[in-house]
Amino acid sequence: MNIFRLAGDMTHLASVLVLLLKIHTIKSCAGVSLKTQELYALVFATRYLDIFTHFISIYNTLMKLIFLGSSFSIVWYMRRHKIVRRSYDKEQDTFRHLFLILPCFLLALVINERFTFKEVMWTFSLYLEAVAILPQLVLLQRTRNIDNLTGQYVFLLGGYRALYILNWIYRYFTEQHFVHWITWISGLVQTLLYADFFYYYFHSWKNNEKLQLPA
Amino acid sequence: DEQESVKDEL
Repeated sequence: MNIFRLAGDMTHLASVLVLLLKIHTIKSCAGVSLKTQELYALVFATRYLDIFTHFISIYNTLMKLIFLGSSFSIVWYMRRHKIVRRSYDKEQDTFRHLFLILPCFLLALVINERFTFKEVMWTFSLYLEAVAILPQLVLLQRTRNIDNLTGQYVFLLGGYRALYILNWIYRYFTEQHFVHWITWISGLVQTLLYADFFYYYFHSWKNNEKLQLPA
Repeated sequence: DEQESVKDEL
C-alpha cells in the first residue's frame, strides 16, 4: 500500500469520525443530509458483498467493517435517536434518492467489466458513490450557516477522493497496473463534484471567514 | 491479476 492510498483511507476515516463526533457528542445532525448518508450505507452494503468470502488483509476487513458500521449507525442516529433526529433539516433535505439510484443501477447493468451479480453490484456502488455527495452539497447550499464540523466533514470526504486519484496515478506507474476505466472515471467525476466546495472552503479559510456557499 | 488490483481498495 502506498502513502497516497493510506492517507486517503485515513482521511476517509477522519471524515466519518468527525461526523460521528458531531452526532454522538453534540447530539445534533443539523446540516447533515440523511439522503447522502443512506446512499453511502447502500454504497458500502453493495460494494463489500464479499467481505466474509474474499480475504485481502486484516486492515482491509477492519476498514470495511468500520465503514459499514459507521454509515449504518449514522443513518440510525438520524432516523431513530430521539434527540438527534429532532435536529434533522427534513424540509431542506429534499433530494430524491431514486433519481440517483436508478440511473446508477441501469448504468451498472450496461457498463461493467463482467455481467455477474457481484460485479454489477460492485460497479453500481462505484457509480453511486460518485454522486452520493450531491444531496449533501445541495443541503449545504441551502443552509446559510454551515457549522465547522459539517464543513470539515465534506472537506475530508473530498480530500479522500483526491488522494485516491494520486494513489491510482502512483499505482499506474509503479505496479503492473492496468487501466481501470470504470473505477477511474467514476472516481474522477466524484472528485470534480467537490471542486466548487473546495474553492469556497479555501476562500473562507484564507480570509478567516465563516464558510458560506453562494445561493 | 487485473481484477484484484482494484478490489483491494476500499
